[in-house]
Amino acid sequence: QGTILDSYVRTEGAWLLNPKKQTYKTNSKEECAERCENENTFICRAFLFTSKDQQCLTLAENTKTAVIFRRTDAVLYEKRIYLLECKMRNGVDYRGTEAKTQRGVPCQKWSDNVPHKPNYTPEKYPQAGLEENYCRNPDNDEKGPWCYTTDPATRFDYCNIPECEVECMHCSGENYHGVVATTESGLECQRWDSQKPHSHGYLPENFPEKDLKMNYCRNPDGEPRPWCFTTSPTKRWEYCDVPRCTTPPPVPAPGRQCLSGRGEDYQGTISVTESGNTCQHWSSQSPHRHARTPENYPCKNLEENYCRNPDGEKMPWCYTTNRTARWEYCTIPFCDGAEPEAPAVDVPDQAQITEECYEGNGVTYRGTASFTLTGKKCQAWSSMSPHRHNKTADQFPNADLKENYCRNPDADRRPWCYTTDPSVRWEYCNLKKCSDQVPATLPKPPQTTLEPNHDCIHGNGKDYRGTVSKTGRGRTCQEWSSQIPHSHDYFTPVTHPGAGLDKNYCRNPDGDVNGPWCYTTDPRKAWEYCDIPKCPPAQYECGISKFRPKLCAQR
Amino acid sequence: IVAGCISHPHSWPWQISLRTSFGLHFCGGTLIDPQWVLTAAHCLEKSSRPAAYKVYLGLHRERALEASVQKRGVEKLFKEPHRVDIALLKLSSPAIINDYVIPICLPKENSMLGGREKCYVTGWGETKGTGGDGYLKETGFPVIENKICNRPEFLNGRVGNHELCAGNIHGGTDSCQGDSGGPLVCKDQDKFVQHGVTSWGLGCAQPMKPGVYVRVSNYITWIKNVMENN
Repeated sequence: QGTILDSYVRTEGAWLLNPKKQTYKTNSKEECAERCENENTFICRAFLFTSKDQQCLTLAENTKTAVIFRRTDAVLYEKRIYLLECKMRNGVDYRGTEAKTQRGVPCQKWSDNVPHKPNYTPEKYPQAGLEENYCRNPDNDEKGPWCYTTDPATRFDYCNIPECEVECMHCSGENYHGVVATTESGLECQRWDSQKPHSHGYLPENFPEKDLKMNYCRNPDGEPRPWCFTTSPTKRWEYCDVPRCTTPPPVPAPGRQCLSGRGEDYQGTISVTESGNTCQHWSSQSPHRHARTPENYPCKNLEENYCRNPDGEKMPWCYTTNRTARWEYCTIPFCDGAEPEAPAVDVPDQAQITEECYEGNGVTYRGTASFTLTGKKCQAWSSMSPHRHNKTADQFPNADLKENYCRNPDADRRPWCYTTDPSVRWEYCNLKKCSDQVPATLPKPPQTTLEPNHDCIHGNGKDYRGTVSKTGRGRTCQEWSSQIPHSHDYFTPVTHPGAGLDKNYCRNPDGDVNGPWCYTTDPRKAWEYCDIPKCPPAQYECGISKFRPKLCAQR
Repeated sequence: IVAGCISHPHSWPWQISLRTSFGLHFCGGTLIDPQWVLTAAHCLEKSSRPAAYKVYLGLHRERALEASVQKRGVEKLFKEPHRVDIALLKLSSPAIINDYVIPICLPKENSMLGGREKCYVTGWGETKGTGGDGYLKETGFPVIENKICNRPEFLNGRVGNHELCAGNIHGGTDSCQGDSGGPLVCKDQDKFVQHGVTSWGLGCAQPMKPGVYVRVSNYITWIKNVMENN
């Protein structure tokens, strides 16, 4: 059974500035979704729900059109259908923002009368999504979305909307999001989040943008087509048979004759490698047998023996006609202004005795911590996946936004980062404030696996499993599994199985920086922090060095 | 270590140097407990006698002249019973844990390292002319999923499930001879965890030939049993 939220994409820690919105008080996010579904003052594309105060805002825009901000304890839900720029079946539900016909003529607004007097108007067909001049399919036309055109001589024309790769795939199926879950020989696929019968490294949280859901066939690693691990102990993995879409794939951006970035869009005709070897034709298997054929990679322009970069390499390459050199990079001239990445300047080689802590609000922190308070890995600042953002090195040149290290580019309270968890946009980092440090005392050998101490808290206390059940103001805590006197559905033993929400003990299920809290039995007070002492830092913990490693890597 | 860089002194305090009885370095190892070191079984092929080996801890330079150096004999050797390239050494007496000597954490049993994880290897082994000889060097690179590593153009099916690959597919940096037995560590929150024991490779730092490491999480039960029973 699904819930109303299945058709929404959830992102924690996100906030949208939105002129068109309505504010409600709801007890649950489902109720808030109901509000959005039934919103009649505008088309509700998303809603915001704040977990502790249970405030609900329905929004006309989403992250495609509105600026997104960071905010703790806020969760953004966006209606999936409005995020997709592709169509399913004949596109009657298409709600993307394509506004040109297949011949490139701009569409006429559905609410306009010129140059064409429309039969289909927003007033007559309120459910057809006839906004602005976006392509739509109000009459269930089998040829798909269309629009009235701004060309007086052409009343209407169809639009070129790519098919969502839910029932079929384009190219090599890198964007396939369908539900085929058996291999070409009929074996059932293993779930991606399981390690049985085959252990593997394709952890969904490590490949957030690859949609490694359930046991559906996917192509996360540049194979010719989608595949999965199988439930047969004797067959580790196998390709799947996913139908190819009948409509043409999305039109790629025009190629370049020079090198920009990694050259994935290079479409020039250089066919000699950097050491002077002639390139082998991609369609040939001699002298080197390979799988990078034009048939396997229909959308990578593997023409003739031209240098290409079909698989995320660092620059265009080719197999060579030299038997002793299987493949080599090619030397492609850079496009103007597309400077090569400057080599990393090596840190001068001196021993630094520093603790992993930050001064003040952490704006000057330059350490290498890269995990958040709740243990999520940080997203690299240079990456836009899974979270698009504007905290880039060129926007914040003095913020040292390197790798995925915790930083505080916008002078927040403490260092933070975007997370690799698609559903959690950002979190504060797992760093102590230097002023909280206490000097190390005489050494005592640590155990390799430390047993947590239940009378005090480490960091923000997210691992606290003690039995304190009164708030700092002396109020008794409400049972987490109870809805009385305060009904809540967000933090329950069911929704947060790993958070230790036993009885009415103080806990920190949402990684609140101020530590464990609980709902209270006082009807006038929904929730309050608890007062639990901090544990003294252990002298030596396994895996933590007193001298910060350089962490150099080959560039 | 080929390429990479000279590490900050004592910034990998679990790294140990496995030596002959007359003090010649020949393999790496990792301190996992004040009295126990994890290394590669193939480092112990020269002799099955514990007295043939010495363990040096708390050093940055191979010469081991620093005041922080601790030297221990080996009381007992334990090779993994199914000929996997991993072994345990019990030191003749516990090492003193201080700023320069700290054990590494071990992963949870059968925990799987995700692809793309960034991990680090360290050692005093062969540098292939990339400098830093005689100093503890380090380098970092991503884990490569076994499925990719076993592709024809990589290691063509040679890597078993009990092993993991790590390196840059266009080569350039790698562990090498003399680093064997040492740690492949990855960060987990604020701690480093040892996921691999440096085991083998086809050459060093060659394109499409990542290094191969024994997957430590497969052997947590064996490690615990040996430590508890000895």
